[in-house]
Amino acid sequence: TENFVGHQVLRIVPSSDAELQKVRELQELEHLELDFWLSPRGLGDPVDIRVPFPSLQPLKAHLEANGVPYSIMIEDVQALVDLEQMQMLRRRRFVPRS
Amino acid sequence: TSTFDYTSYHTLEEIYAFMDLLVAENPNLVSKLEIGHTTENRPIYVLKFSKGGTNRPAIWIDTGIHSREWVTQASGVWFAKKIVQEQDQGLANILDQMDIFLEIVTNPDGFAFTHTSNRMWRKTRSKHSGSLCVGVDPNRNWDAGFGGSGASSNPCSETYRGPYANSEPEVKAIVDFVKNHGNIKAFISIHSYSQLLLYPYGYTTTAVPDKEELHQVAKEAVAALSSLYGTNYKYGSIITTIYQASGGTIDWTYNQGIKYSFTFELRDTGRYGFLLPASQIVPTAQETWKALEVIMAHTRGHLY
Repeated sequence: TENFVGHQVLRIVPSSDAELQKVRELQELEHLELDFWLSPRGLGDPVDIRVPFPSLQPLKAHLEANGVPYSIMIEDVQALVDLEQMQMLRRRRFVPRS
Repeated sequence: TSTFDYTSYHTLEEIYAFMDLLVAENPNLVSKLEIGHTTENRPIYVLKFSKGGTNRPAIWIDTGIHSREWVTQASGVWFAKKIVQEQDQGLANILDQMDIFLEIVTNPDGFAFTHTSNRMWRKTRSKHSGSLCVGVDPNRNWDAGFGGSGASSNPCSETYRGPYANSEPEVKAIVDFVKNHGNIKAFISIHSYSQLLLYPYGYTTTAVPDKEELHQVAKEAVAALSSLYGTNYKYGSIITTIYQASGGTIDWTYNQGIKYSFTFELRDTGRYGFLLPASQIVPTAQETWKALEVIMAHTRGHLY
């Protein structure tokens, strides 16, 4: 099973055409293996990107160097996936067999 | 199905078992149709809600075409139960005149893969000769602006359009069903997330002839949705509201003559994305249902 330990989801809300362009350019950087949960749309529209751990540092450095502000929407993707799994298992134990 | 846990996410097997139970409990209203098989040979099921008659005007709702958008399949399960237990006159009026088709797991292979191997999987699980990567984006594979910008020709991309239109059996199954039925009047494809209600087109900036009416219906549907929990939605055509997307589902259905073609992007409170906590399944389904009621009632009142 694929795991997402250390992956984070960053949220960028482009507030200028320059920022929007910078974010669009990220989509071409295939080696970073970015997973765009919300793709770039327009100014003010959030862009959410799941970033594998090895790409976190280079990407954050790139955004900061280009003055593109970002926030961390999900600190640790694996933690949320684990929580989801645990909830499902717990619910399954109590479901009365029909 | 009264003991089924609607407040939790479920596996493909559990959802298929739920569907069988719902049919068994409501033999005069619900039936299960098999419209095809997936790449990995899983059956593709559609629930039909009908009070009788043949080939009546119909409403189509699908969830889960992008497999990782789990809140959509979970909402589809909730909608199915809602339709059989709802006593309100609005739904009764609709079912007096129309059938409802509900495809809860529109991408079974991808959904199974999110439970067993990769929670973030979005596409189908097809393997096309000559490509390194697996899967096609089933919302770029329809014969509407297919191959245009707004989809990728790279098989490893999340928005890979596929080698040709309808290459994916999950898409072809719906195409054949819609063409054979011939009397579907509304087609609603449900995605998540980002709180949008969209109508065609996505592949071109040309406005659809029915833009005014669709915009008005979307406005009323969003108002009904937001009235429950205040969830803010934007609405408009795909290309003006999000971005250009070619080969999309509702562009094809609209071009087939299904005027009331809409896509939802369900809620996320902006903190979890696709990993929306299970505690938000029912509120999400409830608010979405209010918008669906508006669209279904408008369709019934404006049959064409």
